[in-house]
Amino acid sequence: GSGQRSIASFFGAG
Amino acid sequence: MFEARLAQGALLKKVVEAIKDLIEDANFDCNSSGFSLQAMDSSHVSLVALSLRADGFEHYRCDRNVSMGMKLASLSKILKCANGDDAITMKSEDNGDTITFMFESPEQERLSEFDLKLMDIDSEHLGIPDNEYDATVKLPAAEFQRIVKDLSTIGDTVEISVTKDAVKFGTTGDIGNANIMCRQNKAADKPDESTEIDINEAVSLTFALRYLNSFAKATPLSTHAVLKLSKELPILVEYHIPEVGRLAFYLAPKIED
Repeated sequence: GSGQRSIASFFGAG
Repeated sequence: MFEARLAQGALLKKVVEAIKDLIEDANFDCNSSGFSLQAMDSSHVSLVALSLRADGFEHYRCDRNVSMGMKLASLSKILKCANGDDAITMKSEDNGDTITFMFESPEQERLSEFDLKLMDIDSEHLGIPDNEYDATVKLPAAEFQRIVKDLSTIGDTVEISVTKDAVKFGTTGDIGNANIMCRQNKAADKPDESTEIDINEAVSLTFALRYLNSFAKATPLSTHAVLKLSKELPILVEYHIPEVGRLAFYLAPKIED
C-alpha cells in the first residue's frame, strides 16, 4: 500500500 | 507598533478563506519586510506558507518583529464583515493582546473597526529547502480546481505525471478510474488560459486529493496555479498574488511502504 508521510519528515525544523 | 493598510482588502479576505479549513490557528509573523505565516494542517501532512511583501501594502509600518497568534475561524468571521471593495488596515500595539481591523469603504463614508483577541500558539517552524524541481507546471487556477474536484468524485488519491508536453492526472476508485490530460498550450492571445510545462526530468507522484481540493480554495487569488514536483518530495502548489506576494502549499506525497 502507499503510506502518507508527514510534511515534517521532509522539512526539518528550521 | 504594527500597522499595515491594504487597499485591496478583498485579497486578505480571499487568503483567509483559502486557508481557514486547512489550519485552525496560526501565528502571523510581521517584520520590516512583510507579513507572513507558516503553518501545518492538524494532521501534519501539508504546510501553508503565506507571504505578503511590505511594498505590496499601501502603508506598512512594523517597528519590531511581532508574531500574532490568531484563530482562523475568528479571523474569517471578522473579515466577512468587510465589503469586497473596502480597504483593510491592521493595527497592533507592541505587546498588545489584540489586533484591530479597520475597514474603509472606497468613498470613506463607512468606517468600521473590529478587534480580535490574540492568542499564544506554540507552532513548529519548518525549514523549507530551496529546491530545484524536476518539473514545473503552470496551469489556469480554475482548471486545476476543476481537475481535483472531478477526480475526487472517483478516487481518494491522484497520480500526477509530468512529461515534456503534457501533465496527466489519474485516479482509481471503487466505481472505476479517471484520467485527465492537459497539454502544454502557450496561447499568447489568451495568457490567462495558458498551460506551461518546464521540465528537467519526467516525474510521477501520488497525492491525497483531499488536500489538493483544499489548496484549490485559493483559486480566486490568482489566474494560475503553479505546481512544482520532484521525485519523492512534497509537491509545491503556488498561487501568486499580483504585486503583493504569494500563497504556497506543500503536500507530502504518498510513498510506497
